[in-house]
Amino acid sequence: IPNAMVEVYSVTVDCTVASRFAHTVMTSSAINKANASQEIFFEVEMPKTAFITNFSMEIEGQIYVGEVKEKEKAKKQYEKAVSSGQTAGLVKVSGRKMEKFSVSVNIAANSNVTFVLTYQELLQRKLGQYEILTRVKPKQLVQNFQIEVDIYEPQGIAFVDAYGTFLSNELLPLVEKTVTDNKAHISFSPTLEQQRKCPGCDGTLIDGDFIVKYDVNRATTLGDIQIVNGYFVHFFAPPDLPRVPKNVVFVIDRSGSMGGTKMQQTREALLEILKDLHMEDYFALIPFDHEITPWKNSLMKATEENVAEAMKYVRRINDNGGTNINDAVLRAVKMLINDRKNNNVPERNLDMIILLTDGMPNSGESHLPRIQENVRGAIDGNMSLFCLGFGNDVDYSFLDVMAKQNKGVARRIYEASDATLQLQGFYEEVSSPLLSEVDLRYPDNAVEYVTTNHFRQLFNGSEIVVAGRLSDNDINNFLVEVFANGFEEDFQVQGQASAMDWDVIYPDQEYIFGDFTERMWAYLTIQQLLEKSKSGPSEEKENNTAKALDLSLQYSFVTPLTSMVVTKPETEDGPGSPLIADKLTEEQRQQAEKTSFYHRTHAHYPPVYASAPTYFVDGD
Amino acid sequence: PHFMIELPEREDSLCFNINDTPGTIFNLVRDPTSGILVNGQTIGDKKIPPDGKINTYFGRFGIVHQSLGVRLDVTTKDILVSQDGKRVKMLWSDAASLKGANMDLLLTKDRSLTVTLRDSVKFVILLHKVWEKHPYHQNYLGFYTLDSHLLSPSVHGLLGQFYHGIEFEVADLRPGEVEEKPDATMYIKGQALNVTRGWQKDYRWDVKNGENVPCWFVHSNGTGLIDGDASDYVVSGLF
Repeated sequence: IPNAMVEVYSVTVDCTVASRFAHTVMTSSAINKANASQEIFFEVEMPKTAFITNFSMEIEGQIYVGEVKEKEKAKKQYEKAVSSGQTAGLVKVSGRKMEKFSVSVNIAANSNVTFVLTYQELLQRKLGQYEILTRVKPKQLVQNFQIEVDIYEPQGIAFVDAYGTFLSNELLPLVEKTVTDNKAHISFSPTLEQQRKCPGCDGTLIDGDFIVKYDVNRATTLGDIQIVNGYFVHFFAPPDLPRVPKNVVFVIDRSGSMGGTKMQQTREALLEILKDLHMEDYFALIPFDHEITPWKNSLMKATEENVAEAMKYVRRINDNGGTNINDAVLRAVKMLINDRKNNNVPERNLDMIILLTDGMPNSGESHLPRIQENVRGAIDGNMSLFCLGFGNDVDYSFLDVMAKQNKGVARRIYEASDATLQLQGFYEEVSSPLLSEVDLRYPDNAVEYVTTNHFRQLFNGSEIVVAGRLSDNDINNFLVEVFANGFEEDFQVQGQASAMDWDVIYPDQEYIFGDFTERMWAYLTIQQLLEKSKSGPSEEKENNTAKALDLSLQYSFVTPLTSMVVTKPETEDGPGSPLIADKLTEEQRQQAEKTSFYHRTHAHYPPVYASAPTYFVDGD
Repeated sequence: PHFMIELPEREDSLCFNINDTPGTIFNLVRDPTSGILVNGQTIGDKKIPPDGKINTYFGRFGIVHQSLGVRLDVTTKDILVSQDGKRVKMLWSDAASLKGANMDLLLTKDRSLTVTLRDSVKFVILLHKVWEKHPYHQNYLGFYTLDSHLLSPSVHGLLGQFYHGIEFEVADLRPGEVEEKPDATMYIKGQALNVTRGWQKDYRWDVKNGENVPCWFVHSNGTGLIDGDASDYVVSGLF
């Protein structure tokens, strides 16, 4: 917070990545230079895929540490705090990728405070690279400002790029990058003068995202298996595989609510996507509102003529009427089944449906669980369903569950000028399957508590990660096999996993951040349990939720089931009230965005109405 | 229909629903001093939807300014303006801008009618166009007061009673039936009401989707928030 009487004298971001598992520590120190006590704020942003693991405040030598508790228990403390007029809740949504953690404390005159926030995440490989995103907004010039990123990848580093959205030509050379075979170090540490917006002014140039992108070498088809401290992790992304052609049906919502920009962006994205189809692919278009009107009654080969004709058709798709998701998806399933039965499509092509919708079904079947049931029954494990939820009014969890029930994934498309690119980006991610029905096998007598080891697809540019625990600490190697369906022939590979000695690979590195393989296993397990707890029989859901909660508590991860409780120091007014840091779910994020959208748009109103009260009556 | 009382100074809003049989006429604003009267008549759906829920909306508004001799009859089809014995009929498919000595009208085709009555009130009526072949729903209207500060302290009605602000406190936040919608206790007019944090739509800026406005929802037709109960605002005629 810009305040002349508060000097932030140190801001450091220290990120260490060991085998894709990133551990970030954000530290900020400030001094209250005023003659009276005042509130000092600490506000940082972190990726929404990260789990907070630690938070502490040091005030006058006294350290206040956050404690991870079961959410329900923390909630009770929270309610007490709210009823006594205190505020709580430290984590809020911030854009598409980030979450904001903010806390404030009252600091005595001429006293110091140091805030330290730690979070961990498994970096996901997308389109051939991993991304470490750090958002920095110090708001004032800082004596000691430093971003340090260390990457340790035993497989070897293929490339590293580092840049910042705030980096001018003058600041760019200050980014130092050292890359050796399996280690990279990136640092950025501008002086007070270099941070200054202009000579003599107090404004800082440091405001935005600092991004590091990298990839690792992939020498073997089996992938890389690392055994460290009794846990193993298998990274599987074989190089040089031919892509599998696909049969893809695009089911496009053109109901009234898609009118305007959304429809326009959908058309633009579809035109680009059609251009990207490969000659061996087959495709169909099923636009729908309350009526389902396929472009053709069967899938068409992506020949130049067919694609050109489809593009003409796409340009004419207009919004109108209600939303019948149920019948539209069932129509797509039926089309794929019929075309297979009639041998209209090649046998080894992979079947997929891509559903794009912006809202709730209000025509035909509108009961969401029944739609999920109908779709699951019709698909019956024979094809993948990918769902794109466009805008804020879509019930994302409905689409998410439906996609997961049918070997697919869901993605939110945010209403913004780049929606076309978001749609294309998602398509790019899922449109190039390299393998299907990937089965990674490990000997039962050697490993236990293995994370999901069967994957419906492996997409180009992504990576499959499986982790587990060794059943016996003395095991130093075991057999690993991978089976999958590839293009034209089956994919089968086997090899030996051997324990790694990090001390040998990184002799100068005494300590990275402890038991990272074990924590990576815990992170993956919790994520998968949370996914599973969204669907399936209720007993299974409860079981998975309970297991995820246990692990979250055991490993001190702030997940949607736990909260971090931070007790503020006592003040003259009495004992400090607890503050709660939560992990938001996708639904909560969406809800928060709806609210912030409302406030944001109000800023554009003519001033006379912006502050005037409004009284109105309208339809529900 | 849902009623919304936005209180920007408190960065908060209050809301409630009032439902009655289609055809009921409610008084929304009555200011005896300036001679302003706004009444609204509800309509229902074309037929009862399969979920059996009877929805009502405003389908017609009658607005009178006695001192200025102005009368407006706004339906989902057309707008009838009478002033000093002269009558003008406009269709929602028109676009029009009328500037008079006592009244300004701005009709945006198929969307909104903004009315400014000299030295008294400014409001907008929105037309919600529903897909013509929709099996259940039909077109309806929304009424938004934009400026009411010139009305007298005696102004009343379902909306009018709030034009001069309202005092309330909210405390005892607790989990509600739905996780995202906590309940709380609202202290208002000497009573404690159970209220729920929710959202209602403001359609002024996006007539199709609306924008969610977070508000404290008062249950049971606004009982406890409004003076008397909803039936006290039922009137026999539009004018």
